[in-house]
Order: sequence, then C-alpha cells, then structure tokens
Amino acid sequence: AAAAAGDEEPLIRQVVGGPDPLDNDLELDSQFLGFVQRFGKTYRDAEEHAHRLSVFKANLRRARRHQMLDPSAEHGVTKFSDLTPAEFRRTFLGLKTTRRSFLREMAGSAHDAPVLPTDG
Amino acid sequence: LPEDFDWRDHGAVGPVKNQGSCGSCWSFSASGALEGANYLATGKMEVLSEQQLVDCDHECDPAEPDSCDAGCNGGLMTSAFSYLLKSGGLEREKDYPYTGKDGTCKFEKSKIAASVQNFSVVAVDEEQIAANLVKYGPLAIGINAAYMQTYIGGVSCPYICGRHLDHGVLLVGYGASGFAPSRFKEKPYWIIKNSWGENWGDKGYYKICRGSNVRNKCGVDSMVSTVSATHASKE
Repeated sequence: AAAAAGDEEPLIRQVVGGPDPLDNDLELDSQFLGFVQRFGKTYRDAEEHAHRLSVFKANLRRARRHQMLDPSAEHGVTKFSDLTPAEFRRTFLGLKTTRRSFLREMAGSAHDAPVLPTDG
Repeated sequence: LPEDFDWRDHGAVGPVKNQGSCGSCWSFSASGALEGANYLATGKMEVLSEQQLVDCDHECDPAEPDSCDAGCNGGLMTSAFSYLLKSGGLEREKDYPYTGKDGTCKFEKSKIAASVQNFSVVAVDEEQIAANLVKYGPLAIGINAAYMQTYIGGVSCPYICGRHLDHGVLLVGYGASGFAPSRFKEKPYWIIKNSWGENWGDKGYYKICRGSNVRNKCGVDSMVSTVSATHASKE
C-alpha cells in the first residue's frame, strides 16, 4: 500500500507488515498522552481516564472516516477528540432552529434582503 | 464580484474568540456580524460583548414561540438582532466580558458601543450571499458542524453532509482556488470564522467548498443574515 508523503490518508490501507496503530495499545496510549499534554486535559480519576481513552480511540476512527469522505480537508486529532459526538453537540453547538422554521419565520417578512446585482 | 474577497484584509474582523464549554455560538455569530457592520459604519473595530447576549437576550423565534435565546443552551442570530434592535445595542467586550456561563443581565445602556440599524435574511443563492458579504460585511450563518469536530485544515468538501443546521458561525470571505489534492483541481471555498479559539482548525477558521457543483454543502447557504449598524458610542 502506498501512503503519499503528504498529510492525506492513504486511499489504500496497509493491512500487512505494519499494524494499525489503533490496534496497538502502546501506540494508542502514546497518542492519547500526546493529546492530553497538548491540550492540557485533566480527568477526575482512572475510570474517567479510561473512558476518555476509549472515546479518543473511537474519534480517531471517526477522523479516518471523515478523511475518506472529505479528502480535500485534513481531519485528525483536535481538542474535541475526547468527546463523544453527543457531548460535542451538547457542549459546543447551540443553534436553536431548523432551516424550515427560519424560512417560515422570514418568508415574506420585512427582513428579506433585496436582490443585489452581481455582474460587473 | 471579485474572485477572492476576505474581510480580514480590510480590518472588519475581530480576533478569534473562544466560547468555551457553552452553547453560545449564536451570540458569537451575531456579535461578529455586528462588529463588521459597525466597522463599516464607523471605520473603527470595536470588539463587542457576547456575554450581554448570553445573559440578557431571551428573544423568542416568532415561528416557534417556545424556542427562545437561552445563553449557553442555544439561540438564534436573527433573534439576537431583534433583541439588539429593542435593547439599543451591544456593549464592548471589555465592559461586559465573556465568562462562558449563564449569568444575570448587567447591561448598561450608557455603555452601548454598537447598534443595529436593520437586519436582513439573504436568499439561498451563492451569488447573492457573496454580493451581500462584499457590500454589507461579514454575515451570520448557520452550518452543519458534523465534520468540524475532527477538522484540522484545508478546504472541507465532504461527499456526504447533512443540511440540518446546528452551529452559528461568521462568513468573512471567499476564495476562488483552494487546492483539493485528491480531486486534482482548484476548488472555490467560503472562509468561516468560528468561535472555538485559535487552536482549532486553520487558526480558528474553517474553509468549506462552494460553487455550482457543491451548492449548499453542509447547509452553509441555508441560513444567512446580514446586519447594518449605526454608531452609538458617545466617544
């Protein structure tokens, strides 16, 4: 399998001769330690630490999926890598509407922006 | 319209902020839009308060009266603009600093630094969005943030992305040619200011593809609002 020298996820994953780091506990621990140090994370106790490690592992897999689905961006470890998607949504997102309610609210209202010329 | 445009190059974008563990993205989107509009109206960059919106804005969505701006529990940028029209405007960040927690309202009308003159909703049309951006300044927009949790850099253009909007951000510019190595072609993109600090994404910013082939990726064109400002400072 060929991995390009750049930052992109290889399109063909290596299946022999080099184990997936996610299947290697030492490699995963090392990555998690780096993440904890880099972002100054602290956990309540060993149980919390173990839980966050498992979430981190799931997020590494998720980042890989995102990389495959979104190849023109770079996906990987971020400061949110120890949060489940539900925790992430609950804590860091906060837009309280659906597009439908937005359009219904604004349809024909005085707040419609006038159409601007876009040529020239 | 210019091929590339970035309000950061023109002084209309304030520093990247961090909302912390608080669902107040909507307040950062609204304050960022007003910062830009106020800059266009006055020629001065005033960094404005989000905490005022978090603490004091409880405006409800006219279409869903049970859905009201609720600090760290979420809100809507257009509701925030309605609140600002009624209250008179926003204080400066330094006068009403961000705490990342819901608190009691300490708004002082005498400290208003920027006021909303009007706000509008922009059509779901990339050309109109670009035109409004260039003419009126940075725009408050909604986006589906599914790919943002793992984003590090580059131009995001996922093959599959929901259009359910769950995050409020600020559209500050666009570019004609972000290179997408896997697709071996240049890719036009929007430049989006986020509120998760400078150590997230591309120094706090996110790039997402635009153009006729990928229209409304992650719902980015669906909820776009522009605001204009009047100068209300006594200085």
